[in-house]
Amino acid sequence: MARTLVIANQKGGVGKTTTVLNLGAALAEQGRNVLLIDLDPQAGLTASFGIDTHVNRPGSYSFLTGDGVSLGRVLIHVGGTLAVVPASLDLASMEARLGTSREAVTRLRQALTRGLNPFDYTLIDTPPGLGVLTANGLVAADEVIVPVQCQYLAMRGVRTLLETVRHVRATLNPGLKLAGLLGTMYRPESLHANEVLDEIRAVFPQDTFRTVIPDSEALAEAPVAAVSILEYAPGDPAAQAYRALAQEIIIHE
Amino acid sequence: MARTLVIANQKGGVGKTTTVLNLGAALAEQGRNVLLIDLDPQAGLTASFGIDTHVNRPGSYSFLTGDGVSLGRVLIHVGGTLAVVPASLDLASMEARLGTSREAVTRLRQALTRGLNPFDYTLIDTPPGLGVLTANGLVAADEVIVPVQCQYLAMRGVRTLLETVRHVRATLNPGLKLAGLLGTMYRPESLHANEVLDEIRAVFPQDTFRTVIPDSEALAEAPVAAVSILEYAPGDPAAQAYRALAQEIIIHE
Ligand SMILES: Nc1ncnc2c1ncn2[C@@H]1O[C@H](COP(=O)(O)OP(=O)(O)OP(=O)(O)O)[C@@H](O)[C@H]1O
Ligand SMILES: Nc1ncnc2c1ncn2[C@@H]1O[C@H](COP(=O)(O)OP(=O)(O)OP(=O)(O)O)[C@@H](O)[C@H]1O
Ligand SMILES: [Mg+2]
Ligand SMILES: [Mg+2]
Repeated sequence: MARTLVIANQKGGVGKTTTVLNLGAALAEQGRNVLLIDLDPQAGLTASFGIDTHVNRPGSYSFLTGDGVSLGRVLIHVGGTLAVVPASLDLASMEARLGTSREAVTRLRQALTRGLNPFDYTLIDTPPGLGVLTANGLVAADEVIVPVQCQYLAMRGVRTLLETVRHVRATLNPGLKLAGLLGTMYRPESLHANEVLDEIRAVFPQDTFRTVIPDSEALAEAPVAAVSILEYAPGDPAAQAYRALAQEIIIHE
Repeated sequence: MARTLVIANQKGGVGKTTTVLNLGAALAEQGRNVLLIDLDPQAGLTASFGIDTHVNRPGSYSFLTGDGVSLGRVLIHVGGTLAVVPASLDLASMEARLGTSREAVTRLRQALTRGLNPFDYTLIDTPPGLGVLTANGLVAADEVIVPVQCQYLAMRGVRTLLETVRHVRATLNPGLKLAGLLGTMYRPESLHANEVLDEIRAVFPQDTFRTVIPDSEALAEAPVAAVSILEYAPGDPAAQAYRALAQEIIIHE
């Protein structure tokens, strides 16, 4: 049963791109066929595979705007059982031009359901904010993962985001489920981080992953080497954490 | 001579809000009259002063959309010589509704130049992305400060942002200057962070502040106490760094 997960949080810099990359790699390591879709004009996910983001090529922009562009024409195989639909800067013009009409926010779902999607998992990376690109991800997905940096300023927006998820479920995507809140950049020695994590678990007890992603320098370094942390630093606590997260996802298959 | 500085970077979570808050406090500590304007619908800056962001009150949204709303009606004094124009969630609807026409992106400049602005410094916090709210900040400002997290994924977008600044200067705001790139969340023991910082200084030698903001837990904790780091942890290296940054700004008066 193919599953589509969107990784979203309007707060910036909380580990959305890092989670799509490394969870995707961990699911692929477990033998699943995995597609990653980059919907962020900054194309951090695309760059993390060493793909030149200044080259003009078919990608998520043409997938969202072209008529009947097939998945096969826009995806790039990046090794193992992992493929990626690259982003480009022209996605940014969609945020300004499209508005958030029903037609505008259902484009990705149309494109994904139009043709064959042979992947077991599709993970969608979204930009910060709650614009048309993030809306496309929420409408196209079966489940949402919300990375939450274990710091006060990052914690504040979770309630607003969950309200947006409820709104999308009520209007455009009745099957949309919350896969869970994922603590990221966690420093066990920090009292502040522990207070924030305790608060998230207290307020959302059923909706928080057991796995927490630790703060790890290797996660910031791996994109320079254009590999996931599983390859860059296989024994790093963050690599183990993304493997554990993949297990928490797989058990719901 | 009154100066207006916008703190912008489309990359999320790089320290924009933290810089507006703590640079603002450091300038006020030097006896300057300082106004902070929160243009981010997530209202992190507003929350950092302990202001309830769910209460309906005049703020930056009414300042940008109301006819002739004066500064005096929207600002809140938060102690010392510091005042803030609070943000609210309805700002988010501007991103979707307004588009980026000339009329839409000059609203803040109109509002600020309409009446008296008795402040020595006006600092503008912007959301991640390059939408209409960030555009309003770039058009209204005399100078831009670009916080750059010392990590690879955060470094990639600087060239795009500087192109946007050049474009705004050429079309809407001929006086817009780059005050500088500001390294943030810097960990001196990290080889990766040093490589990124060296790269930024090599590529933009004339445009990088000497001051670098260190990675400091106290910066993430201070907003919970609703004070700046100068009050929360006056001896912390990050407090010293924001004081040093204020000096680098003041010498150009
Ligand atoms: N657990 C972690 N420990 C240390 N650094 C991390 C961790 N997760 C992500 N990072 C680094 O923090 C920065 C922000 O992460 P990332 O870009 O994945 O966040 P994002 O939510 O996708 O940001 P944006 O909102 O801009 O899209 C990146 O430089 C990344 O390498
Ligand atoms: N130098 C620093 N050291 C440690 N933590 C920091 C530092 N600067 C900011 N932070 C923390 O990192 C997180 C991101 O910072 P901040 O919210 O200021 O970034 P931003 O660029 O304003 O994010 P957004 O793009 O969402 O508006 C916050 O939780 C903040 O408290
Ligand atoms: Mg990202
Ligand atoms: Mg901010």
